[in-house]
Parts: sequence; C-alpha cells; structure tokens
Amino acid sequence: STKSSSLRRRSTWFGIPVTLGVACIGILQLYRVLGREKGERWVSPQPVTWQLAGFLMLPTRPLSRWWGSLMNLRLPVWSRAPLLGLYSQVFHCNLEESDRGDFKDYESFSDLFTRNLKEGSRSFDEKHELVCPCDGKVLHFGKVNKDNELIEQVKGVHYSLSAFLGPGLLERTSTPDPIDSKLPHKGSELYHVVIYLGPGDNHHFYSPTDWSLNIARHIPGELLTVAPWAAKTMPGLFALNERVILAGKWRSGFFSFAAVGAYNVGSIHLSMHKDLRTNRKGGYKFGSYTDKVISYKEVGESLQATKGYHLGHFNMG
Amino acid sequence: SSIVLVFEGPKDFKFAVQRGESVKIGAPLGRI
Repeated sequence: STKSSSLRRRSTWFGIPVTLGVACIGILQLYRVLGREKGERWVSPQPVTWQLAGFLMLPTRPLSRWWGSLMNLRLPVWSRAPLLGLYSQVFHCNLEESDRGDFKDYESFSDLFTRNLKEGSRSFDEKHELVCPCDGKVLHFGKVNKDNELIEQVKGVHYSLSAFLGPGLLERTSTPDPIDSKLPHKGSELYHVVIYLGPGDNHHFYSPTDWSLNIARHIPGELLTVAPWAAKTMPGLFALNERVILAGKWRSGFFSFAAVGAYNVGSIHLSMHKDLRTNRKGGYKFGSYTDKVISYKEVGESLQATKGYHLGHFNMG
Repeated sequence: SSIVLVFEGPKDFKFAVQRGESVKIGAPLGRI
C-alpha cells in the first residue's frame, strides 16, 4: 500500500510540469497561427522563445492593474516615511531633485513613482541636436539594419522595426510621395536608442529634440518585463509590449519616440493625448492599434515639440 | 518601462553615450 501511495503522489506531481509544458507549446503555436493568419508581417514579431512562452502564460495585464490599484492606496501619514523610505532606499530614488522632498507629502507609492522634478533640476544641452528624453540606463543604440529592418534590443538580440512601429507609420509621416516613404532616404541612415527606466528613476519623459509631431499610435500588447536580463533572453520583446509611439519629422527626416510599458508599469500618459488609456480591461485584439492625428490644439500652431517639452509619464498599473 | 527612439539621421551622426551608461534628462545623446 505504501508503494501504491508513493506512486499516486508521484503521478499527481507529474501532472503539473506536463500541464505547464503543454500550455507553453500552446502559446508558441498560438503566436505562430495568429501571425500567419493575420498575414501581416508586423503582427508576427520575432520567434517566441521558451522564456517568452513561459512569461506569456502569466496574466501580466490583470496583475499589473491589480498592482496599480494597490500602489494607489492612500497611505496613513505615519506609515509614509518607513514604507516610502524603504522603497526609495531599495530603488535609489533621489528626492533632493524632486518637487517634494518629504515622504509625508507623498500619498501613495504611485505618487512617489510619478513625482515631478524640481524646477531647474535638469538642463537641456544646447550643443547637441539630440538629448536624453528621460532618466535611465542606455540599453542599446546604433544603426537599424537596412536590409532586414531588424533593431537590436541588446547586442545580438533583435526585434523587427515594422513589428515595432506597426503598419504604415512611416508612410503616414513621410511626405505624400510613396517613394519618399521608403526609409532611410538617400544619404541617410536609420538609428535607434533604447533607454531603460528602473523602478527608482523619475518616470516623466520629455522631447529629446525640436520636431513636428504628426501621429500618436497606441499599440496594446503584453506587459512583460523589459529589464536588461529579459531584453537579452526574449527576442522581439519590444514589439510585443504595450506601447505608445509618437511619429513625425525632425531636421533629418523621420523621427519616432516610443514609450514602452512593462510588467507593473502598464500606464502611459501623454500630455497631448489626454484621453489615451493603456492596459485597459477586456484584453485587446491581437495586432490591433489606434492612431490619433496630433492637432494644433494639443501642441500649438507649429505642431512643434521643442527640446524639453514635457511629453508625458509612466505610472504603475 | 523603456523609451525607444527610432529616427533618420545623416551618415555621420554620432552618439554621445555608451552602452550601459546611466543618463539624465537633457544630457547629450547625439549630434548631427
């Protein structure tokens, strides 16, 4: 009887890894079928690796919304210094440069996460045409491979430009001449840079140059972590996550600025797109996106976003 | 979360940062 009970125990345990494995294969197949069915190159991002399939099994969007509600809870004043102080210590938040230096002035973790900078605590370099749009760590930068339009998220791990920007964005922001929309134009190159914002960084972002905005595109998607270790192990990661892309033109041609959400940081707010809502309930249709043409009333007559113009911020949830 | 810039630039565009470098808002990122 002991033999049969240990056998029963093993068979019970055995069922769990088998179920997970089958679910993983199901996810892999789902992405292949959806990509093939839609028939649109941009919908089927890079091959889905095991790590990615495993992550995709997690309900990251509802978890992110739940996390946001928790982080939004109003903290009793006596608990703010110990709790927010601990968060600041663990994630190296710099409160000296924030508009409120005392933990008691922050009602919740979210309030601390979306803290504003103190006036004058940053200057926008005049000598360089392109400046950093946010605080963070430079994950990667360089030229976009012209032949296969692949962008490196980190050395050697790619995602596809068309999968990232979505269909027709280049055309909609280049001059009406269809030939013109083939980028890069003669004599130019396409460049990219990825800046990762850690939990302790200030989560507001600003215009990195003087440019005219045409389109704000919201592509709902997953909310997987974009931490450096994930960018190394999950190809196509940036083309999977929920993101908001501003596209337009700067002095050298096409220019796009993308705020990419992540696990627990599913909220992206744009100053010139007040009704934008990300990580909404009710899921999203795979491969869907929403475009909004930026009009004068949001950005002003010239549609110019000058260097340092406040474009928006991330939030938890 | 991350910010990704994809843009057209001249062949001699130069980045002013290193991979893995911590950056602050407004610091030099590249020059034409």
